[in-house]
Amino acid sequence: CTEKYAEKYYNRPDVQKALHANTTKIPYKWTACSETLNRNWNDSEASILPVYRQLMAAGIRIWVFSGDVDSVVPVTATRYSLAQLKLKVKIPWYPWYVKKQVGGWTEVYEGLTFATVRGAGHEVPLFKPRVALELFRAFLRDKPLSKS
Amino acid sequence: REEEEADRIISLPGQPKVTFQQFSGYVTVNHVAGRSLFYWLTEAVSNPLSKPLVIWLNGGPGCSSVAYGASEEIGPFKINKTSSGLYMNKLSWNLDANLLFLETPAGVGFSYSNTSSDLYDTGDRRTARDSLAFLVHWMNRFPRYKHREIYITGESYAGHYVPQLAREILSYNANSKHPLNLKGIMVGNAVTDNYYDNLGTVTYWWSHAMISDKTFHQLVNTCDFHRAKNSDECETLYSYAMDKEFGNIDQYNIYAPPCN
Repeated sequence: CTEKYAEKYYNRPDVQKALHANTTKIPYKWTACSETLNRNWNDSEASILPVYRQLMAAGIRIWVFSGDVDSVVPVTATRYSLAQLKLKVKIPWYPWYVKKQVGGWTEVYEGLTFATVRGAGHEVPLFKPRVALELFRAFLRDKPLSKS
Repeated sequence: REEEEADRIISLPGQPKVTFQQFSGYVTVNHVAGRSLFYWLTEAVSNPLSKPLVIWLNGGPGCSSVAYGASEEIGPFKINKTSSGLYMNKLSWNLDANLLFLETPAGVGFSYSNTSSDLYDTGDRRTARDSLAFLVHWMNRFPRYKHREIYITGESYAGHYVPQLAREILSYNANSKHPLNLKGIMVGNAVTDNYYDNLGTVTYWWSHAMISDKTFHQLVNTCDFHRAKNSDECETLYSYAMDKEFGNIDQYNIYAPPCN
């Protein structure tokens, strides 16, 4: 329920002053999510896969991860989608490790790295902060995730 | 220099003492409509000048606010239970990078538009365009980041925002004398493809024993997963699955109880 803490903290005048926020006195409270925007979203691309192809062609590094206890955008959804890219496998499927524990599974393709994060929900760094930090570090270094 | 200094955060209420710098404020992305996006930069704990710039976007759509990434995932602070103050996140990603949290599009969090109709007709396209405009103008306020390595990261519906902003940057770079040094993107539990996401989602529900065989087959046979908007029959099935068969769980973390 940590989202509730944010709803209180970011509506405090002293916090908004310190953040130089809400300087124009926005006529509604700060909220974590805008229901208005969410219900009136105007345009949404049916598939992002063509964008991935453009980015790969331009040499942009692409990593995709998935917390495997999320059921909103679950790991099977991501795997079905990425499978449509039909990428060549560079390093076949293997478990990756953080501090001698399985962090998840990963596969490295030409142009994209996919990794699951074991036991993490939708907000992976919230549920598995240390594993997420190791994933982030490997992404920045562009190195495959550790096998032990 | 003055604009940067005006955005400097001295200290947030209830914040522990820190050594890294932080800045926050607004960048106008559309003068005609009066749209301004709010950002919060928390620089790296050590050697910020040699560390990359990592932009973090949350999803929704409409939820890319500092409530998530910044305050409960990768940011340096977490909010305590009484919202009276902050405590340190020892595994913050600003151990390795300068983190730029962006509330986008206008209407999210502290980001606003002076044209109220903007909240009723924003979508992927405007969000990507405004986020690019933000980044270009922001770089003028923080010129030390102009040639820095940039990574864009995020989760959920930011599975749209992140690649779309990257695509905007590629287009901008093609015509700019000062290209942005975009190196990579990373997305988590990312909305990617309507059809395969939907098919994969109901398959996950079934393979994790969250729904019955009957409901699974009805969903697969009734719903057209290509459509962004479900038919009424399909919608009824989804509601039955979530309300009657999932039961009392947190869909974002299926082995935990829901937040009451």
